[in-house]
Amino acid sequence: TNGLTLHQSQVLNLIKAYPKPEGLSFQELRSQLPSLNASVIKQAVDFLSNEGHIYSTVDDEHFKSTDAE
Amino acid sequence: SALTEEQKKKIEENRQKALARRAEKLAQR
Repeated sequence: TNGLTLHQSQVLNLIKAYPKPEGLSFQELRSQLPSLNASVIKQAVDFLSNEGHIYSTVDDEHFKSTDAE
Repeated sequence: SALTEEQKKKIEENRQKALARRAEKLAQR
């Protein structure tokens, strides 16, 4: 895939698909990825943010994607 | 609840920073 792990792709795709301007919350990510524990999701979010694929919105717990749909 | 102008401004700033990071990472490869 595009150099992302499966978990990073899962997290990115969920964030990409979320249409509202405030972005997808970390809690919502956890509820949509019940098989992943919080630290794995946090590591994926941190990586995607560092790579410029996502950014925080209204606070550090909400995210939107820079990748166009 | 709709976003305030302040929130929209902050989000756009964060978006621009992320786009710059993404371009930088692509250039590094």
